[in-house]
Amino acid sequence: MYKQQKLSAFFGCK
Amino acid sequence: MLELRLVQGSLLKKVIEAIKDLVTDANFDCSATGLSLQAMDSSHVALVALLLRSEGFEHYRCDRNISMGMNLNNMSKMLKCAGNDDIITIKGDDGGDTITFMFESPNQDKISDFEMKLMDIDSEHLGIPEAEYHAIVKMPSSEFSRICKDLSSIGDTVVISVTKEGVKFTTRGDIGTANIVCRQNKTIDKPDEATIIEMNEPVSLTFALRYLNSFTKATSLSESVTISLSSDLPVVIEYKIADMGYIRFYLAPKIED
Repeated sequence: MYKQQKLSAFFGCK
Repeated sequence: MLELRLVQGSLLKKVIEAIKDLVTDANFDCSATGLSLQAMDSSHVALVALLLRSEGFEHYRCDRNISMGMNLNNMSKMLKCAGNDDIITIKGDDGGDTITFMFESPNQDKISDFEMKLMDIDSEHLGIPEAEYHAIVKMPSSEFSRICKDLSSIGDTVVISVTKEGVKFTTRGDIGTANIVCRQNKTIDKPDEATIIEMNEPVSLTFALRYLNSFTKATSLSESVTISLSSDLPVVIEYKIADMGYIRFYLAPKIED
């Protein structure tokens, strides 16, 4: 099974 | 004061149709550089980044940086009232709570204006760093769209793998499996039909087809699409908008649980 990652795991908040 | 006149109004119509199912509300940021937007989908898995450079507009006046919150579904309703050949002018006042879309038919015999209410959107702006990608694939946008559509009838996720053999799209579902390999194909006389693979190192990532299919709504904006992949980053799917800018979709990969 796959787990969907979120963008916040890669990009920081500006 | 804001006044942006876009002769090829159909571009704006296409841009909104391409993103309105992914993002409900978004802030359009207007500055001397151009009109831009960055917004995430509600589950924070995908992000759209749009840039329409000021040089691409016939007339571009933006006295100060302004951020305008719009409901994309409402914007779509208004822009659907513009003809495909119409010139679209966007007008707004500093601090105003509405924006006006003016549509002019090519021979100036019909002029319409639609005023739309703006909204306050408290959006999270992500900082996207410049990155070196392991592999960059450029291929016909219609081909990419076809592959995503075909594979989504078989599985929910796609593994995109780039090796020196080419780019492979793999899915698996209850009824079976599917593999589609596209090899590099540099068609010199028809560059839009070429598939070009730049690979620094092999990469393989898994994505939800549902999002990729949503991104392909931008297909009519560009003959080709660029897919940038790195093993430790979201994929970037870019459609260039002729002479004006781009629409980029970022999608976080799926990992084995």
